[in-house]
Amino acid sequence: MLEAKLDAASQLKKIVEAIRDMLGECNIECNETGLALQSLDKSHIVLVSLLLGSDGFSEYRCDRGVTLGLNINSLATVLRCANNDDILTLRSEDRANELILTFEDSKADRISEFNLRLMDIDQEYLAIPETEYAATVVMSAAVLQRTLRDLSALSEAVTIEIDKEGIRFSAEGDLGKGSTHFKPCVDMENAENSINITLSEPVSLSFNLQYFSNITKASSLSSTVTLQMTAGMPAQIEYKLPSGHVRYYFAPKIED
Amino acid sequence: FAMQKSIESFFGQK
Repeated sequence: MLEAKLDAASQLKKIVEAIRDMLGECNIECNETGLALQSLDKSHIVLVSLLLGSDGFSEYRCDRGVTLGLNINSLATVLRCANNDDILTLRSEDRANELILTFEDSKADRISEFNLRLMDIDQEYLAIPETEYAATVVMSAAVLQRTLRDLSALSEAVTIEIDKEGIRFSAEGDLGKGSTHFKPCVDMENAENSINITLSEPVSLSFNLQYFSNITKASSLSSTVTLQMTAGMPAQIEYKLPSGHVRYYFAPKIED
Repeated sequence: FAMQKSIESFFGQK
């Protein structure tokens, strides 16, 4: 039996909006620690890992594991019926075939209830290896999104090089090439504009910019993003949530 | 010429 309450529906609405374009049918695993979703995007190039900790809910109860098999776009559609500041409750009985969502306005004189049909989705779960990343960069989520968007005008791929001088994003295409380099810096006024680099050795990887733009849709969830890279492995891109995270494991393009 | 790899080629199945 799952019963989880959020004081503002916007907390869940914006997370689902950020990942809905990448995903289709997926299982949301609910247990006493919270809600977890792990799913490959349609291209199998990105693995999305979402965790919403139970302490992020104003009320949370899940005494036995519940799996919510649903299409993320259907969930997004139902959530569109909630106002951002509605109180949102998710409820599902054990082995139920529906998820009940209720939206109450704060004055509690309007309450909507939606029943989302659940499905049995046999999903392959991938083992995410513990990885020692050669480089970790913490930077503004908006700056990363803007940098990649600018370079997507030049090419469908971006090369990211991280060394002790900083982090360079570069792209080359038919009309020419371009690059943006950021030095490590600390911005005392607003810390989110700082560029913090932890490096054990330089690393350079290339990625598809179309998929990267899907990933950076999560920039609305967190002011900073953590980018972790190591040679020959998928990058880990993490947007922290008040009590959880949205993590993307992004497969690089490998020189053959 | 850089080849796009899939995630499965890096992460095994559980």
